Amino acid sequence: EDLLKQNRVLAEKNRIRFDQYHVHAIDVLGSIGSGKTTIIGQVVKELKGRYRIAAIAGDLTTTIDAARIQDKGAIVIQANTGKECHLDANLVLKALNELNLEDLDLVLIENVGNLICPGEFPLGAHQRMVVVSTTEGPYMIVKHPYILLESSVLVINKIDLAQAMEVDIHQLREDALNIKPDLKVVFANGRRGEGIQDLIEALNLSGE
Amino acid sequence: EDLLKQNRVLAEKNRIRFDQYHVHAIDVLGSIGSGKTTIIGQVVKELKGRYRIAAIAGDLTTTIDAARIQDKGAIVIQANTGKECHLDANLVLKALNELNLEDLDLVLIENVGNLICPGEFPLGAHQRMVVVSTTEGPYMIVKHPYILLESSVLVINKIDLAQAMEVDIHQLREDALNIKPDLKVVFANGRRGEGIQDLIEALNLSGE
Ligand SMILES: Nc1nc2c(ncn2[C@@H]2O[C@H](COP(=O)(O)OP(=O)(O)OP(=O)(O)O)[C@@H](O)[C@H]2O)c(=O)[nH]1
Ligand SMILES: Nc1nc2c(ncn2[C@@H]2O[C@H](COP(=O)(O)OP(=O)(O)OP(=O)(O)O)[C@@H](O)[C@H]2O)c(=O)[nH]1
Ligand SMILES: [Mg+2]
Ligand SMILES: [Mg+2]
Ligand SMILES: [Zn+2]
Ligand SMILES: [Zn+2]
Repeated sequence: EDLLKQNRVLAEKNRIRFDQYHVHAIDVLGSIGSGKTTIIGQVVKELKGRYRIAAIAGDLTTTIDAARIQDKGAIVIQANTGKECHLDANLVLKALNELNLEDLDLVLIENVGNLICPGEFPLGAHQRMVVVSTTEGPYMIVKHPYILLESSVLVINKIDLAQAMEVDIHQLREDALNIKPDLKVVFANGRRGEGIQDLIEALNLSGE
Repeated sequence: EDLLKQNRVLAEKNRIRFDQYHVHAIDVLGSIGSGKTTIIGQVVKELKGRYRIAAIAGDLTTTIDAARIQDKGAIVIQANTGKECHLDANLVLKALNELNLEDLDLVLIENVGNLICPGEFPLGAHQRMVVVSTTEGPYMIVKHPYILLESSVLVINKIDLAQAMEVDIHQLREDALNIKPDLKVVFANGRRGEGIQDLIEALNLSGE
């Protein structure tokens, strides 16, 4: 309806702006505590030598995630999400106003912890990646097909806990590929930095 | 705004209906995979001898949760949440139309996996309980104060994984009590049924 259309118009404006300055933008989604901030932090740590990176962190009441990503070496803009259950293109537009895009190559956007409505609200990023965790159980992929259809990369995180959770990570990967056959699936232990190289490759960021 | 007000009006209607038939209703919230279905199932298994129980399960594309709760011994109505990121009073009203409330004592409602917007959409239940998981990390309580303010019981689930996650469950409890001093906090391992007795007591369901 109207709000969705309005958001798409703003998302397009954001996209044009990113392209104007040759900045690659990635929207990072995933449920609460799945490991988005950890994974973003590891990607920043690994790539800051090669790219000038900024992140947009959206949180309700704290700046914890923004601080954690900043510590890894990125400029971070805190988006004030209020009580919204998803980031929207307008919040991203405001955050972009605080960045000098001409001095950046890569922008990583941490979306709000939700696997349902962010699908309806594109931000103007070039690609979307979803971070799920083995600790969410074996059904979490089959229960959330729509968000995967909108994404190019899926990170199955916290593989170190798969055994304790009795979750088969290869089954999760198969569930994901049944939904979207060309999805790139990466296994990770975000805390240990395992899988980050694979992720960087899956995001097409290892080239230069 | 308008939709919120409309929802509150319907929630009030649901509440009156529950009271008319002396049915106690509990809204169960928590992030994706935190353990809502597992915990509801354990409560059903424990109390079905003493109460006639129905559950309302809300899921996007599957009936997995409904089946799991049914197996424990409750009547289950599947609410078709579409792409909504929260249950609303209207969906609950439709579900109630499929139940014979005169033959029930307790209704457990599993809300959608989201800790933000369900706070804005009361369903007409008598109380709300939140299920969080140690696997979501140490900040998850301080990041979501609003949902706790609306709830009477917090379950800190998956305590078996607290050590692997390096999460201090007593700190989580303290974080919660700092937000809402009269909140009842229960530690649980839903899979093993640990903490379910404490939960039943915290929900005031152990009396009869
Ligand atoms: N065991 C284990 N813990 C992890 C892994 N990755 C992240 N964590 C931990 O999981 C918790 C949550 O990680 P975050 O990176 O904050 O997750 P998030 O998705 O950003 O969380 P929110 O922004 O609060 O929704 C933290 O305690 C992390 O240290 C992993 O691969 N294995
Ligand atoms: N290790 C461990 N696993 C648990 C515990 N409680 C539940 N689980 C597992 O966690 C996974 C998710 O549990 P669910 O009960 O489906 O969680 P949920 O909140 O209903 O998930 P959604 O409805 O999909 O959002 C399942 O694999 C459960 O078996 C626990 O205390 N410890
Ligand atoms: Mg985060
Ligand atoms: Mg469930
Ligand atoms: Zn939303
Ligand atoms: Zn919502």
